[in-house]
Amino acid sequence: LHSKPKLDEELLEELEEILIQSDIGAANALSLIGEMRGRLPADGDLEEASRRILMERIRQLVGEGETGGGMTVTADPHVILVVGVNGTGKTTSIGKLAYRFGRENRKVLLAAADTFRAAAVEQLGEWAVRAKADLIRQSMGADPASVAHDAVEAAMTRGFNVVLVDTAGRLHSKVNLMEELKKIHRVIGRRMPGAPHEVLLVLDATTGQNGLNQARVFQQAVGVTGIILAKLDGTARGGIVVSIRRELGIPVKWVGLGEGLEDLVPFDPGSYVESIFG
Amino acid sequence: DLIQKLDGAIRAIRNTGKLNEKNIGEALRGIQRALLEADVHFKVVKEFISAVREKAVGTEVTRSVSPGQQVVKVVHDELVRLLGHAHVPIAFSGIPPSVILIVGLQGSGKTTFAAKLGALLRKSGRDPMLVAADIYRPAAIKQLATLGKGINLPVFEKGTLKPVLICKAAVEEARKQGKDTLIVDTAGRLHIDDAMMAELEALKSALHPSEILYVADGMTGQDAVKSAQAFLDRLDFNGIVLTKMDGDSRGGAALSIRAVTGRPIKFISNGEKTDAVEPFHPERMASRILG
Ligand SMILES: Nc1nc2c(ncn2[C@@H]2O[C@H](COP(=O)(O)OP(=O)(O)OP(=O)(O)O)[C@@H](O)[C@H]2O)c(=O)[nH]1
Ligand SMILES: Nc1nc2c(ncn2[C@@H]2O[C@H](COP(=O)(O)OP(=O)(O)OP(=O)(O)O)[C@@H](O)[C@H]2O)c(=O)[nH]1
Ligand SMILES: [Mg+2]
Ligand SMILES: [Mg+2]
Repeated sequence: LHSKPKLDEELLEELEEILIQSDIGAANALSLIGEMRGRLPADGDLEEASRRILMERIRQLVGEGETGGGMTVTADPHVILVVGVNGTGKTTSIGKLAYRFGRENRKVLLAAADTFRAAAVEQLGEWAVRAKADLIRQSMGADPASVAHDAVEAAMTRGFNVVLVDTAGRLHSKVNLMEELKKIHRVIGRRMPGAPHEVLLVLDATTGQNGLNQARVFQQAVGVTGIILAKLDGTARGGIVVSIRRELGIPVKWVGLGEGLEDLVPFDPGSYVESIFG
Repeated sequence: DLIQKLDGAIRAIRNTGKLNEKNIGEALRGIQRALLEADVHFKVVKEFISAVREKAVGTEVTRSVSPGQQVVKVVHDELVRLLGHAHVPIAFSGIPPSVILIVGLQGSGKTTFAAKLGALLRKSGRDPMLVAADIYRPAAIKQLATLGKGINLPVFEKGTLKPVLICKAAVEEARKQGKDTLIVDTAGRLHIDDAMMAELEALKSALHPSEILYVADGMTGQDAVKSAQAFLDRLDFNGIVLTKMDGDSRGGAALSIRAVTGRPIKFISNGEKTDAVEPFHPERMASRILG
């Protein structure tokens, strides 16, 4: 005979609020708590058990099958396309990645393929200086695909190990901008079959449920291989990545923890879950 | 859509002729779900639902609309009421130049909005000057200067001097040139970064701005309340700007920030170009949130 151990209403509400506050989503919160209740031990400290079971489940959901965050450089040059909606932290994240790869003794090339936004090229240029990486740029208003092409070309002929392609922020709901991104992706692949080897979607940790739409549309357009969850040094927890992993299979690879060169770490499911319940 | 979802849930209402506690319960659960999915903060949702329950209970069910439509109407009207008035104007000070401070989290759209506001105020007959007070972000000054140049608006910059000194110099320059409004673009910052929040407090006490606008990303989730509350506590800002509303996010952050701070939403930014800004319309926002 089974009798479900009774969790008090107050505890259930508290747990649900922790989940919802982290932007995991109301539906997910409900199903996670439902699942958890089914796995509770018959006796013992239910409060401790409920938390532990929830944390373990979420850790499993975001980290399933991973050998750790970050990524391995698989090609030479390894081409990484960085995409996302406006203001999420793409340019800054590229600076951080460039610095990290540089510290691994790799020759890094940045492609200033945001040819639209005011001072976007200058901003990336500053990061190139800080990270000691080279920069490929054209004039403002140039075809971004052309910049990406030139960068891959330069990397192949001049021996760069990693190419990081910065693109303009774009709302996924803007069809013409998504078409432009597809073209950038195509042109890169034409110059180097198999490239880009990574397509990283930069997500702002403060983003709510719309983050799932973003991931879905970018995934459909250019195939996203990983997420950089930026601004996790704030109070937002970016819980939408749970839905993104569940529904689209896209893992978080990096976490942005600040505005400086060293503020990027490989995603660690354990500490991520701790930060939600911490 | 929401009305169809609710009609199924509250068919029982038809039999009683009145909206009562029991038959409204199911409908409200649907509304609660919709609001959470729209990124309205869960505490704001709770308070909103109880306010709606109070208003809806006892309402006669009229023949001309379905019970679902009736509940949605109560919800819609309450949402519009809560979201506040349209067209709340910017406050200017008697002695020029009036100073408007633009603040908010990283990447929310402040620099772009500063230029937009400059264009708007010029159209309404004022003589504004933009001030580049973000000394941290690479090429932030260049970004504002480029935006200003693009629409022929003067941009005051003084390199990476302390922001208070830049702004004081800007006030001097504005007086010299007869500019009646200064729009100060500040660096994005975390509400939990005490030193950076203190910098804003210092700017406020040095400049006595007539208006402080909190610029928030329209796709912000539950965190909208935490950050807005912190900025309010430390700066007592006058108005809210929601950006990137040309996207497909439901914009629940609008209700969250408005409900928690009580400050009016003054502008909606809906595009990257300098003319992509409009005054706030509560009706439109309510429909968007309800999806
Ligand atoms: N606190 C914090 N701020 C960050 C982080 N990553 C980026 N930022 C800040 O977020 C703001 C926007 O960063 P950008 O790199 O310009 O973002 P972007 O996606 O390239 O923006 P667009 O190109 O305009 O779409 C800047 O102020 C960055 O310093 C992070 O991990 N933590
Ligand atoms: N689609 C869209 N993009 C916007 C809107 N407002 C700003 N942006 C874009 O959002 C990105 C960030 O805008 P910024 O003005 O640099 O944001 P910020 O708040 O000054 O950023 P920080 O100074 O780093 O904190 C840029 O790519 C802008 O073009 C908007 O209403 N719609
Ligand atoms: Mg950028
Ligand atoms: Mg800015």
